[in-house]
Amino acid sequence: FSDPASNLGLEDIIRKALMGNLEERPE
Amino acid sequence: NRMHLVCPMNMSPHVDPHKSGHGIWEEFSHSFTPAVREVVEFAKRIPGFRELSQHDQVSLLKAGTFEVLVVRFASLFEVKDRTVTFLGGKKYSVEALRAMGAGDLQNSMFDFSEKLTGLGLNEEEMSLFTAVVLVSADRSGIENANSVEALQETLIRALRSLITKNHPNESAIFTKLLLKLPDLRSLNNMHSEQLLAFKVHP
Repeated sequence: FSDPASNLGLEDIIRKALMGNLEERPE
Repeated sequence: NRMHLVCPMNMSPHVDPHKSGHGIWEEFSHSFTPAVREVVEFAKRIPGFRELSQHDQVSLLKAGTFEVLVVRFASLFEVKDRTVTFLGGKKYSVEALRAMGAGDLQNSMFDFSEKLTGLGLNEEEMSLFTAVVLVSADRSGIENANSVEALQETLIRALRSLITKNHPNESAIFTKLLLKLPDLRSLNNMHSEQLLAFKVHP
């Protein structure tokens, strides 16, 4: 890996945690 | 063929030699993933953070999560009894961890934790400082640096007025806190180097 964050799957966890909130947001 | 994991985000530094690389990774992610999710939840509550573009929210979190975790878990490094508490709850001495492969990063983490704890911040101050840490993370992947900078300035101003209000006779505290930012950056760099060198064999 050239990017330490990718090594941990960090971006994927962050994106899911951020998106989760968008999905839960009421219309 | 390393048999120890000296990062306290693990349940224990001891690795089951019969466990596969995938199993070791999975166990680590059980502690690591919830901690990262908590950082994201914290970021969402920082006033102004959600107004940044989604790309910049992700970039700041990618660059700053380790630094936020260092602040949040500073108490795992107990300077007085020279121990590190792992997430499994057990304490390990500095010497034991050194024998397992911990090096300069561990010493630097102790140094940082000692200085941060020494400032005696309350919960509100620590929370605002942590917000400053996150928005002060490396900006190399940021699209709109002006927005991030504006948010950083707002939060730093809020931190300064909170510290001034709570510690009217200790003006050095605010300066000392700001000086923690480059310390965190160098801890982050040391940690990244170790992470890049780290391999789990299948």
